[in-house]
Amino acid sequence: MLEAKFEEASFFKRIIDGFKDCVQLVNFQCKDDGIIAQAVDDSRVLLVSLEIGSESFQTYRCDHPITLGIDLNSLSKILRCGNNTDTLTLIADDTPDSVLLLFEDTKRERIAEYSLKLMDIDADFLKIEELAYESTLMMPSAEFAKNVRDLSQLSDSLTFTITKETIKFQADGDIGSGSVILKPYVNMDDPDQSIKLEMEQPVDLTFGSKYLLDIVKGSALSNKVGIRLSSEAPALFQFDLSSGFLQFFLAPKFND
Amino acid sequence: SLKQKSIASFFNRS
Repeated sequence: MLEAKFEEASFFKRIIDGFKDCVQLVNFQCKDDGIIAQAVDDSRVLLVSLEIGSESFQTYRCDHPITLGIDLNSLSKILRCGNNTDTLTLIADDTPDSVLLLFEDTKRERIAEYSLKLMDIDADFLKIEELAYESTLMMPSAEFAKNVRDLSQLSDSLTFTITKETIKFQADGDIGSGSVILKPYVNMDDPDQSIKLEMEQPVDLTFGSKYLLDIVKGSALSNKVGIRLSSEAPALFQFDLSSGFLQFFLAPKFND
Repeated sequence: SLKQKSIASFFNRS
C-alpha cells in the first residue's frame, strides 16, 4: 500500500512540470524511503533522474515496493484539476493498475478524487555511478535559465567554457553570436544569489540548446542549480528539493 | 562538425 501526501499539490505539479516536456512515459518506483524515477528522452541524449525523499511529504507510507508506470501527459491533465494549495495524496495498492489522486482543500472540506490508469512501461533502469567532474558550479537557477533562453535564440548549440575564475556561455549562429561571462560572486544578504565555482580542470563543452531549454524548466523547483562538468562524462544539472532532487544528465556534442 | 553523443554510452544498464 502506498499513501503519499504532499502538503501542497503545487509542489508535485512543479516537479512534473520540470521534466514532462522531455520524457513522456516514466516508471515511478515507490519504496519505504521515498519515490524515485528515471527516464531517457526519445533521442537518448538526456537522462532525467528524480528522487523525492519521504521527508518531502507531509505523511508517507509505502510498506511494499511498487512501480507506477505513468504517462506524464495524462498525469499533468489530472494535476491541473487540483488547486495549488490543496493537499495531494497518492494512493495505490500493492499490485496497482491505477493510482488514486486525492486533492483536499482542508479549509473548505472540498475533496476531489481522480483515478489514473497505469501503464506497463518497458524501460531500462540505468545505473548512475558517482562520476568525477572537472568543474562544479552553483548559480541562481533563474539566471542560468535566462542565459540559456537568451543564447539559444542564436544557435542550436551552446558552449560552456570554465577557466580558473570565469564561466562563459557562448552561442555562435547564422544571425550572429553572443556570450555571457560570469565570475564567482558572494551575496551575503541573499546566499542563493551567489555564484560558486570549483575548478579542477578547465572545461570546454558544447551542448544542444534544445536540451538545455528543457533542463531550465526545472528552475521552478529551486532557486539554485548545481552544474557539474567533465570532458569525459555527461554534464549534470541538479535542482535540489527539500529532501531529494531533480537531476538532468546531458550528453555533450563532440568533434567528429 | 560536432556530433551529438548518446547518453546511454555513458551508463550501464543495471
